[in-house]
Amino acid sequence: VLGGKTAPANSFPWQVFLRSGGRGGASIIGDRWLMTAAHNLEHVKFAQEKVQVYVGNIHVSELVKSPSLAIASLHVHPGYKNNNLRTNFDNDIALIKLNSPITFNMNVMPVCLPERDTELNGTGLVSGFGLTEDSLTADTLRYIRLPVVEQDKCHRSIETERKNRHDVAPLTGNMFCAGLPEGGKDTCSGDSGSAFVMKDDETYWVAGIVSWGVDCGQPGKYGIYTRVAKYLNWIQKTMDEN
Amino acid sequence: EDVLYGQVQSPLYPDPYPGDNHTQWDLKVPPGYKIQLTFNYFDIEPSADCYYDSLMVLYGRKVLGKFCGQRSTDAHHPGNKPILSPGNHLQLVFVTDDSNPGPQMHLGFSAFYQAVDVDECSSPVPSEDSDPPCSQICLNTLGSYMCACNHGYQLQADGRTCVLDCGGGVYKESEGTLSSPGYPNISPRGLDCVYNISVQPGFEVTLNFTHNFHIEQIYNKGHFCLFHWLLVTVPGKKPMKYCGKKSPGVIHTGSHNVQLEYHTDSAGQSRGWSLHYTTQRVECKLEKSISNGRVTPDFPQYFYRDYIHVRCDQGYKLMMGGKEIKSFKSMCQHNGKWHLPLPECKILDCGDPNPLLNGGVRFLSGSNNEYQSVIQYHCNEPFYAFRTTHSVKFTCAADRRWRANDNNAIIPLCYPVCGRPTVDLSKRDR
Repeated sequence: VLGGKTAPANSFPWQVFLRSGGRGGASIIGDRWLMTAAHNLEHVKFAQEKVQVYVGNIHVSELVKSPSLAIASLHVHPGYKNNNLRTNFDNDIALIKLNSPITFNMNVMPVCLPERDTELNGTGLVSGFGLTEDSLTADTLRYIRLPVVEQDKCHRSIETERKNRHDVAPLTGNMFCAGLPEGGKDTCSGDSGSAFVMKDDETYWVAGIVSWGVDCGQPGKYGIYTRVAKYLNWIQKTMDEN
Repeated sequence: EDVLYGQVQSPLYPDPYPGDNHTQWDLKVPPGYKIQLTFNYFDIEPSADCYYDSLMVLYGRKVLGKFCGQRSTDAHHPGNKPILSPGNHLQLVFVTDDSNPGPQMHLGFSAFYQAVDVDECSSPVPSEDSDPPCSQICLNTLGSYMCACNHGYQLQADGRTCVLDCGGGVYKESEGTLSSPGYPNISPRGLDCVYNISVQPGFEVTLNFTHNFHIEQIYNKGHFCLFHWLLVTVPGKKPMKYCGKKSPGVIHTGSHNVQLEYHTDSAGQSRGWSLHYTTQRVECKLEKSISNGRVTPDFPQYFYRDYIHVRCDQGYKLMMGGKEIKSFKSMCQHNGKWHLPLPECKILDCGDPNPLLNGGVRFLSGSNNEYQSVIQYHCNEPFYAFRTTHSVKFTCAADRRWRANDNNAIIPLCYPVCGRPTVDLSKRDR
């Protein structure tokens, strides 16, 4: 997280520290279910034994002192295509099923899923253990408040990049953008899979999953997030069937 | 061998009998018969007192006749009249001396004998005692006789004596009437009448003597009812002896077996007694009441063969011998005891409430998880919550399940509360 702040303890209790070849994030959406970006799991070729997940602390150094939660299975969205070249992040969503249910407390709590067909307006909070503005990975969880960017505006930004660079993935309707036009505040490498949350009344719900972006925190470039509301049916179905 | 008839002839008959002869015949027919001896020829040297030759007919040592002569007109000639023996045997002794006077030869005798039935009823056997063969009715039969009794009397084991029929015996009916012989007239003397009332176990006999009661009452040296009495015997109890003019009235024997013995001696006078007996079923007492339950049917008294059921009030269970039983039924036995002891009704319990994952339970009222205890489930807030309510109360129901107010026994789940961290950045972060 670039330009953000250190997250106070218990402020993002759904935050999961994920290790799968590299650093990443995930969020708790049920007592046996975690949600992350599909591309996080691609690093280890979707081998669940190579994935480790930790919850309940804002410090990575503390998190890794405990053993990883045991994983029962990985469930990558069937629409996610092989993305080794990072040229297609469509359907960048995956679920991780745990062997045992988590007991929730002030340190560990699920984040709510969005209502169906929710329009994204305003700002959201996104947290992560990824790169900071010092290009260092964070030991302490960091967060940032970002506005959702209009889809057309973001589309234009991406298309401009795609004209200049051949390896930029397209923006699809399953994604949304968040960030500041002047840059400086953004999510970055190591934040992938973490939740972009918005708040209704007293409740935080996960609007997006940190997915990708061109560079980090650059003016005119925005972070791209998987639009979770598009996947409610798949999430429900996957949970029901497993 | 006993034969029914035969012939006896003098030696050498029909030739003249030899001299100096002594011949004896012992005739015998079956018992109950006499012997009738008939001479069809008789010619024995006549002499005074049949001194020389003779035929002597004997019954034991008794001489029935000593015969001789040729013609029926002779003094000692047996004639044509048959000789009848008193009993079933007869002895003939033929004796001749060694000389016969003159040329005339005597041929001797030829006789036929046959068994003749004895009428024992009209002619008692002389050797027996002087009593008649039957005390009441005598019936002669061929070779024997039978005794019979008049109505109201019974032939005794000796086959000849008749005694008054007391009307005794065993009375098995559930009720009936008994009275002494001849009642209300004077009782016969020398009575020893036994009456047994024996109904099936489980019933008790009650005797109800009529007011008109009269048994000779004589005291002597501290003893009473000396010569006439009525003895009532109940097994396991001291026998009760009654006499006098006062009726014993009603006697609850408490037994299904009662014996009455009525005795009169050869003197005195009693008019006797009469009673009507009834039977009642044995009572089984309920020694204790059932707390928190009831006995059905609800009768003031319970008797032999009555069944009772015990049912517990709602919320209680049947216990017997420390074990729970599904139902209880007991029958009043013939000995006045229930075949099973009464059970207890113990308050039931629902057991420990099922734990609630990510929640808890606490008791609001009651104890030991007993019937109507109230518990309350709650979720571990703020991280878990019920979907629709804050907490759920359950009550221990009669079916031993913890049930909510809507009778539902299913404990709702505690659902995770999502998206509400205890630290909310939005409230302070600008």
